[in-house]
Amino acid sequence: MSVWAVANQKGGVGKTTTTVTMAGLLAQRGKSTLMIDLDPHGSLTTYFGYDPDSIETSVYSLFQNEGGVPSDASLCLATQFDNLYLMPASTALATLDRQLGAREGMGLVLARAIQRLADRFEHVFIDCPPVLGVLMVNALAASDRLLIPVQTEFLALKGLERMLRTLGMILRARRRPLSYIIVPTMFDRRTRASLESLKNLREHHPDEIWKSVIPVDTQFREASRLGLPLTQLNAHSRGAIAYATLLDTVLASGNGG
Amino acid sequence: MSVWAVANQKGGVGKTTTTVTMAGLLAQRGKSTLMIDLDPHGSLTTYFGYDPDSIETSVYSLFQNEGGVPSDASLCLATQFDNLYLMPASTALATLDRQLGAREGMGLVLARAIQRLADRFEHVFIDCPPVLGVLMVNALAASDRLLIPVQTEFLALKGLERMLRTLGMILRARRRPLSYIIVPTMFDRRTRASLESLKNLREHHPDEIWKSVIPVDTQFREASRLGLPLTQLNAHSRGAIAYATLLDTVLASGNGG
Ligand SMILES: Nc1ncnc2c1ncn2[C@@H]1O[C@H](COP(=O)(O)OP(=O)(O)OP(=O)(O)O)[C@@H](O)[C@H]1O
Ligand SMILES: Nc1ncnc2c1ncn2[C@@H]1O[C@H](COP(=O)(O)OP(=O)(O)OP(=O)(O)O)[C@@H](O)[C@H]1O
Ligand SMILES: [Mg+2]
Ligand SMILES: [Mg+2]
Repeated sequence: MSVWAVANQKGGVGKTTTTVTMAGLLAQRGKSTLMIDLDPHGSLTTYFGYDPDSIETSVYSLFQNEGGVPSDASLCLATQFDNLYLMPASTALATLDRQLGAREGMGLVLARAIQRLADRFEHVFIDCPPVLGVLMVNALAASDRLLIPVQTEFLALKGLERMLRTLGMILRARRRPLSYIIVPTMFDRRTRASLESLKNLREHHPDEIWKSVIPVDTQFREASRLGLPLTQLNAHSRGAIAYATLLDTVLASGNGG
Repeated sequence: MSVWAVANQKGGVGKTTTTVTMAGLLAQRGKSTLMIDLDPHGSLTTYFGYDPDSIETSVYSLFQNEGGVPSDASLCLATQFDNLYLMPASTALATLDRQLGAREGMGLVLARAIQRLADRFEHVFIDCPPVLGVLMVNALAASDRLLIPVQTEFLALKGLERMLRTLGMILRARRRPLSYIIVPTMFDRRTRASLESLKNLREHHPDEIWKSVIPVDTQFREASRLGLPLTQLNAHSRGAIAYATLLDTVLASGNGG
């Protein structure tokens, strides 16, 4: 089983889009895949037609009564797509940081739950919220690959430096290394801001950045309107082809770059 | 003094862009304007050339020793633009929810600090993080106008319903009403997703939605690369003209839409 975290503290960079598209591709290739929505705002849960406000059991249940959890299997909802499952978020997740506060040992709740599911899924994708807190710490503790979507624009570059510093701090506590790959998203070759940011990213992070880019593609919005992974809507769209190339690269390298 | 909050739990919808552009416009019109960065990720602080990781005094100081705060004036940094000031964020803000936990009375820290600055600024803009927590509660308690940027795409619509439900809960504790205006952003009239979402927004929120839209404009990214509000880079760009129209509408109506 391979566990992927998709994270960046900057909002709106394509975390949910990356999760849906990559997990969708693996499911289409016959791999049993679970997506976990760790964002209290519940974009991933909404994408597949569930309501984070009213959902009964969600990731939140894992944190409520550790160990006595409703069987993990009941947390994994089927989607309309073969091999693709969802562990939904509920808006109650927004209260976790306040509730847990400085309580020890709450950083491994998700990792333990995922281990219990090891025989059911070949891939697990964790969609993170755009904020540093107990949920992101859980995601990084549970994963063995990390994708960091970064919009090709100025503000996102500065944000990446901060994200990598934070990552360094969190990862010091892990025993196993976590390889990461920086994925340039929403690349628009018509604008100077995109071209300069990409050049800057490649100069500063030559070893961790993916050699290609995810281009701007208006079909992503269309796909989310219809609740379909883009590869189901149009496998030949620019965005779908780019994510398929990313998946092939990461799988071929065994880990990162 | 007029205090505006710019908030939406969804990431990447244009909160920071709205703050910079509206505050920039007011400053250019000769109004003394303060921008407050409440996002631990510090996009607004970075935009104006400061570093949220290393900054000494920031909004965080307000929460540290309530009452014995470094004089609020020292928290307001000058920018290179006349009449435009910044109260920066530091990354330490990310720890506030955990630190404060369920402690009472921490929802009014920002409101009290802003009241102390009433004689120095005509307008105050609060840029919120994409997460519901003590920082957003502080922003909503401190403001008398609320702008909710909403991307014209499907996921954002669902997110808006949740945001408005949350808002209702938080506002019940306020004595004064808070009028809000929904600002459709990144509108791309070439895509069906944008057109349908806008139609949907107008049907569901006829009284609270602004009658126009902020169009997609690649110059916003250029402006952030150069650290300029768009209206300083190019006052005749589509995005700048749209925000100027928004500002005129809100000022003319005295309050909301
Ligand atoms: N390559 C792309 N081209 C065009 N639009 C895109 C692309 N990737 C994502 N989008 C659109 O950008 C918006 C933001 O994407 P998404 O919600 O995946 O970001 P996120 O990082 O998950 O946001 P949040 O911080 O709220 O979790 C969505 O409307 C999505 O459809
Ligand atoms: N109308 C627009 N047209 C094109 N690009 C835009 C527009 N508004 C904002 N942007 C760009 O979209 C990106 C996200 O905007 P911004 O950072 O303001 O969103 P945000 O809601 O503040 O994000 P966060 O949730 O991280 O705080 C930035 O690159 C910005 O330049
Ligand atoms: Mg998301
Ligand atoms: Mg922002």
